[in-house]
Amino acid sequence: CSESDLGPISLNWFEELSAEAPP
Amino acid sequence: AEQLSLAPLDGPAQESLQLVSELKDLSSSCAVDVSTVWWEAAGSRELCVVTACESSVTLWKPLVPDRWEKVQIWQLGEIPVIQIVPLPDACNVVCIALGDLEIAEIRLLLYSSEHDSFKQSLLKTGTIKAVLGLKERRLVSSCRTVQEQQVEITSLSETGGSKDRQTLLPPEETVLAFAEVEGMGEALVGTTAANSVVVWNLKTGQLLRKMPVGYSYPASICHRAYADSGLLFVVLSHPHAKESEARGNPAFCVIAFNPRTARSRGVMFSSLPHGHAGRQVPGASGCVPLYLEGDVRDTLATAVLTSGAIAVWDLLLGHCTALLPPGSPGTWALARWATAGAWLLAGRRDGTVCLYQY
Repeated sequence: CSESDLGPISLNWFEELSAEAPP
Repeated sequence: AEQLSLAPLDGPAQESLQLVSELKDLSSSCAVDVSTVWWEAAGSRELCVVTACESSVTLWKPLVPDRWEKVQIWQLGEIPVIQIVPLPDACNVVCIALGDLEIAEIRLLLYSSEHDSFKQSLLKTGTIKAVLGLKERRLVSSCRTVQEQQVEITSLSETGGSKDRQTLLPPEETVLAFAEVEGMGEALVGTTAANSVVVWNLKTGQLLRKMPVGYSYPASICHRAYADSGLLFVVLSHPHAKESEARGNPAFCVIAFNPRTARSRGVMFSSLPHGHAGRQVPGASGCVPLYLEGDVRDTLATAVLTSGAIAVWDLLLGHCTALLPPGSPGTWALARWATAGAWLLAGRRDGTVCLYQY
C-alpha cells in the first residue's frame, strides 16, 4: 500500500482524528 | 492423539491439525456454540471449555490425559442460548447471548466465592444487534430501538453485575459487528449495515471515522483489526458473498484503510479451497452462501464451509492451510479458536466437540 493509493498517511492518525472529532 | 490426514490443498504451506481430545455430552445433542474460558479453583488456573446448547451451558475442566470433566451445568430459561461471547482475559465468568433471531438478553454465568455456588445474572436486555467481549472484563454492544441506536461499553463487576457503563457515539447505520484493534488499545472498529467500517476512541467515546468498504465486498463483517504504519488493516468476511470469477471464492479479506483519508485497498484475499465452494442451488443465480460462519484469532481464520468441511487460513499467506473433511458421524457445525493456545474447537451437528492442536 502506498500514498498514491491511499492518500497521505499519518502515523498519528488516532490522536489527530480524536482532536478533530466532536466530543 | 490421532494425526489426521488432510485433503490436498492449494498453496505451498500445509499445516496440520492434530486431534487432542473429544468432548461428548450425552445429555445434549444441540450444540449451538463452543468457547474457552480461564477458570481458577483451589489455586489452580486452567483453560476450560464451555459448550452451549439452547437450554443449558456446560463448563468442562481438563483432566490428564486428554479427558474432560463436567464442572458445572447452568440451566437457562425459556429464551434459547444463541451465542457464547468470549471475554479474552476474564477469569471465572462466562458471557452468553440469548434470543431467537436476534439477541434479546446478555447473561453472565459465574462462580460466587461469597456464596460458594455457581450463579447467573442478567446483564442487558433489548434488541441487541452485535456484542463483543473486550479485554479488561468489558463488553461492547449495539442496541437498536425504533428511534435510535445505543452503542455501549459495559465493565463487568466481580459479582456479575455492571460496574460502569460508557456510551459510544453511534453512527447513523446499525452496527452489525465489532473488532478490537491490535496495536492500538484505545481504538475499536465496527462494520455497519450500510457496509462501512467505523472507528471509535474507546476512552472518549468519540466516533472518529466512517469509511466505506466498497461495492466489491458486500455485506462485510469485521473480525479483527491491526494498526500498523499509519494504516488500519481490517479482517472482513462475507458470509453471503457471491462467487466472483475475478477474486475466486473469497471467504476472508484484509483491507488496508487510511483513516486520515478514508481511502482503502484490498491487500489479501483468502479464498475457499478448491472443491469447497458454495452449494449449487438449482435456479439460484447468485447469493449462494459460501460458508456458514467463521472465527479469526491473531492471523488465523477458520470457517465451516457449506460442504460441511472446516477450513483454516493463514491470513498473511492468503491461502487455506488445513482442512477437516466432513467425514462421519456428522458434518461440522461450529469452528472456533480457543481464547488462548493454538486450539481449534470443532463442533459436530450431533453435539460432539473436538479439540485440535493447530
